[in-house]
This record gives sequence, C-alpha cells and structure tokens, in this order.
Amino acid sequence: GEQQWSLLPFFGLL
Amino acid sequence: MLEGKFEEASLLKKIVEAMKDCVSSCNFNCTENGISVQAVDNSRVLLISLLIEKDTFEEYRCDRNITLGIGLGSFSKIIGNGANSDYLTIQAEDDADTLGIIFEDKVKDKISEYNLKLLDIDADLLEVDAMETDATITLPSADFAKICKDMKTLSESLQITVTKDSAKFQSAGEIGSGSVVIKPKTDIDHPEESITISLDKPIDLSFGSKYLSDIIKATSLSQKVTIKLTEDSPGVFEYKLPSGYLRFYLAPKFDE
Repeated sequence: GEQQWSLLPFFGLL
Repeated sequence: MLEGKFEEASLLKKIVEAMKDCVSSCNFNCTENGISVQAVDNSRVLLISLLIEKDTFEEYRCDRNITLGIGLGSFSKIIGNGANSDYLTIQAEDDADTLGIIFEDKVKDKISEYNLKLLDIDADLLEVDAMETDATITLPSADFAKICKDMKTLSESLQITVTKDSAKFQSAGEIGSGSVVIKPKTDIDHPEESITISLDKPIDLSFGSKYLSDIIKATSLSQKVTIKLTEDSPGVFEYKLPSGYLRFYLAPKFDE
C-alpha cells in the first residue's frame, strides 16, 4: 500500500 | 511601523482563504521588501510559502522588520467584513499586539476600522533549499482544480505521470478508476489557456487527494498553476500573485 511521507526527510527543521 | 494598502480587499481575502484550512495560524514576516509567510500544516505534509512583494501594494512602508502572529480564522472573519472592491490597509506599530485593518469604500464616503489581536506563535520552520526540478507543468488553474476534484471521488491518492509530451493524472479506488491526459498547447488568442510541459526526467509520483483539495483553494488567485515535480521529492504547486506568489510544497506518497 501507499504511505504518506512527511516533509521532514526532505527539508528538515531549521 | 508597517502600513500596506491593497488596491482591492479581494486579493488579501483570496490569499487568506487559500491558507486558512491548511494552517490555523502563522507568522507574517514584514520587511521593507514586502510580506512573507512560511507555514507547515500539523501533519508536516504540506508547507505554504507566501510572498507578497512591495509592488503588490498600492502603498507600502515598513520601517523595521516586524513579525505578526495571525490567527487565520479570525483574520478571515474580519477581512470578510469589507467589500471586495474596497481599499484594504493593514497597519501595525512596532511591538504592536494588534493589527489594524481599515477598509475604504471607493464610492461612498465610508471607512471601517477593525483591530485583530496578534498571537505569539512559535512555529516550526523548514529549510526549503532551491530544489532541482525534473518536470514542470503549467496549466490553467481551473483545469487543475477540476482534475483534483474529479479524481478525489475515486481515491485518496492522485498519481501524476509525466512523459516527454504529456502529463497523466489518474486515480483508482473501490468504485473504479479514471484518468485525464493533458498535452502541451499554445493558445495565442487565450494565452491563459496554454499548457506547457518541460521535462528532464520522466516522473511518476502520487499525492494525497485531501492535501490537493486544500491546495486548489488558491485557484482564484491566478489563472495558471505551475507544478514542479522531481522523483521522490515534494511537489511544488505555485500560484503567481501580481507581484509574488503562493506556493505549496506537498510531500509525495510512497509504495511500501
């Protein structure tokens, strides 16, 4: 099935 | 002191309407160049990046950088009190705890003033670097909105595949499946109807329909939307403002 990625692995918290 | 006068209240209304269902509150960062916002939804799946450049305003001044913490639901209620065609001025003193919102009727001799209580917002900021893009699609924003709405009736996911000369949007669910294919087209008489697709690498990405439903609330801001896609990366959905933009960064889904 499909899982939803969060943005964190791509952008990271400042 | 900050003072920004919009030629028409409708622009700020549309911006706030497009944002308020994704994030409940956010910081408006005001500088001499204009106003910018970065806000992330609670699930950290969707990021909004807004830039209202100084040139968007009829009149603009910001003597010192100011951060205004704004509850978007409350802001929306107050700016809803003005007519679309009114001048709308936002005003804040340095270190203010309220934002002044003034509507001027262009025909009647009528001025309405409101104050919005500001919030102290400690928000997550994400580092959005310049991203590489494998494929860029520009299409009429109303067409994209219809595709997203239609495909949402079928599934929680919308799959976007881009090849050299077409972009395919498809969904499959319990009741069945559907797809829409668009191809590049130049319409000289109606440039807003043109479609462009540029591609460095083929794309196959899936996005959550519920987040796309939030994104297409920005449709009235611009006749066109530009979608920038890179394999295994967030998609960027950009609506241009007269001077500036409203961008959404949406994390894709992945197969387990």
